[in-house]
Amino acid sequence: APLQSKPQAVVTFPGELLSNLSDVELAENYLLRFGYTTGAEARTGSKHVSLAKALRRMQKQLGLKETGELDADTLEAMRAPRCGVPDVGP
Amino acid sequence: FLTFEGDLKWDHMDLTYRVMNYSPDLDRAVIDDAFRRAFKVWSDVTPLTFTQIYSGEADIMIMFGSQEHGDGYPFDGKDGLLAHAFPPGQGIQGDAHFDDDELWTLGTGIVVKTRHGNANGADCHFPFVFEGRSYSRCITEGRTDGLPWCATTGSYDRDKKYGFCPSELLYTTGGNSDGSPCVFPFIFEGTSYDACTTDGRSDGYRWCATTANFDQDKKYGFCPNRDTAVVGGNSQGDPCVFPFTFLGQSYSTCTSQGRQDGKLWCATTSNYDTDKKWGFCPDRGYSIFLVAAHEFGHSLGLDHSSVREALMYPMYSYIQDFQLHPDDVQGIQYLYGRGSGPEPTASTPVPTEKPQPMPTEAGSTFTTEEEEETPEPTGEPIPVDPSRDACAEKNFDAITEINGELHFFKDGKYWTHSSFWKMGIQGAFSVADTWPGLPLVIDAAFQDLLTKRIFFFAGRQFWVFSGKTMLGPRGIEKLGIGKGVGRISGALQRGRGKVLLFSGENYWRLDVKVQRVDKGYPRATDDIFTGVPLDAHNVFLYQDKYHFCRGSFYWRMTPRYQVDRVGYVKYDILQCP
Repeated sequence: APLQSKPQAVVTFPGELLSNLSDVELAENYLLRFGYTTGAEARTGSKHVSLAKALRRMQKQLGLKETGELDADTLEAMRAPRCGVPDVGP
Repeated sequence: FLTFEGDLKWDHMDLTYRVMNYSPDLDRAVIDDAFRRAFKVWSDVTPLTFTQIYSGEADIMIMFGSQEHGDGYPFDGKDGLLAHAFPPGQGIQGDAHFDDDELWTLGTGIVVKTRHGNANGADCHFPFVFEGRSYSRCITEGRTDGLPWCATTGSYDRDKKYGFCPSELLYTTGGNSDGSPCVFPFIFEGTSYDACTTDGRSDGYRWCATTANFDQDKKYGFCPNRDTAVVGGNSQGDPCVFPFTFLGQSYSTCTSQGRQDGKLWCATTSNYDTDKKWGFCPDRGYSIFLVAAHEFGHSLGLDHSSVREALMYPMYSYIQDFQLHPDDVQGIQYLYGRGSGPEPTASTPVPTEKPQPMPTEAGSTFTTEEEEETPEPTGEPIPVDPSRDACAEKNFDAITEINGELHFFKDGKYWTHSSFWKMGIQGAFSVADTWPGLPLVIDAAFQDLLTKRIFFFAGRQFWVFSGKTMLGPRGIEKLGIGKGVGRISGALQRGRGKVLLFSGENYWRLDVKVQRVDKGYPRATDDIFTGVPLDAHNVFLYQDKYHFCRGSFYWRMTPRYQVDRVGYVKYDILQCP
């Protein structure tokens, strides 16, 4: 097929579920949804420390490098299609 | 693997399931077959049976839905969450839900099953040639009734094999019209419609009337997705309209113009610029079989696994020749295997006490070897020589995992180490106490994952233990291993009752059930296990990776045959100080 020429103006398509979440917000939602952190932990502990702790727990569970950082592999894993059942807790 | 808190499990083995509705992405027969195969994944390795029922309350109720679909756990549009399921129990427990904002396929693109025609329901063959032109979608060319059709071989001109494609002009699903096709135009709430609509519904499913007036007749059905149906966008399920105009240009195929992510889309009216109606063109989609097999694992009591290759790993990845991973088998057999899991305690699944280590069965008697399921030896072994320190050993006669714990054998003694129960090294125990009849020095051992039987090798002899019952010694020539082999140095369990036996620079594949090595063996270890010592003293499977030991070192290899670690047996695996 003819190589698509360089895309023209980028269009905003109506009804597209664009995620305008920042990476940290995406991570916080993910960690909460899949049981790696609880709402209480997210509210009380120091944000960075609890995020790092929850990230490490998620990275361990999913066989990722346990960095406690929001690195590319971890973000990619958070965007990957998956099952909706939490990984931790009821 | 992980079970749900309290080892929730069904209290009966003959389970029922019911499919409440069907995704418009696939022919109903394709979905039914996928669910049947997904249940078979689990019934193949347990005493469980699954029967589809078509009315009433089944143990496992299956439904498709999008966004909020009635259980308070909304889906999230295309991609992201694909499905979820609930652990065993009454009511919604055990049920499985699939996000219908996904494109459901068999994992490699849309499955277009034909009806009527002369191809007995065969799938479309894309591309196909008709009157010299090549087509990669259903067409209405060559017909006056506008019914989309396709060839079921590469060339209609040559083979004349064809069938009709899913379309609302051919049939509808569900509803109250027994599959009758749509009637266009039809009246709904006083308005005339000449295409399927989602009006009047909150679940986003496209429907039509099957008479000219719905207001009057109330006859309707759901529209099957055509092969060019879009996914997501603001017209989910509507077919692309070709050609369509976009930014003043005409397009006769899906395009990624206007986007930065390269995703292909199309308009669902002839002019995007004026109507702004669009959606993503079908991609590989998600395998309803694989996702269902995973979700049914939850419905049976399995939680997520941390083993990447396991079916119960939370992320989706398409696998062509699917095979249940030993981790999944161990998990489901822990719950339902013959006598190895906690017995159901009451008439309905109730949380049992906290998960216990694999139960040991006191003094079980076995009927015949074929039927028995063998728990580990009765009672906990008594340390005979706790002063004997595993960390003082230079190397070991054999290393293998038995009942989830690594066992280190040396001169008639053995130690155990469990990564799960954080109890450090246990032992030394006496081999003769646990497995009477074995020689002082063994060369290799492995536990068959399905039957739990334990094979021991020393020199050219081998023994098979089922609990305390021992078979042997027998010569390894009985397994089909030739005279030139002096000893077996290790074993790697594979799926489906196969085990690789290593000796020197070769390995054999043993069929555990028939206790014979497969044809075409031995093979050179270096053929696929590249980068590990070919004269390894021990070879064993642990935490789903292959370990080859020589001297005080081990080489660890992933199931994709990549060496991902070289370390010390003592400090890394035994975790000696």
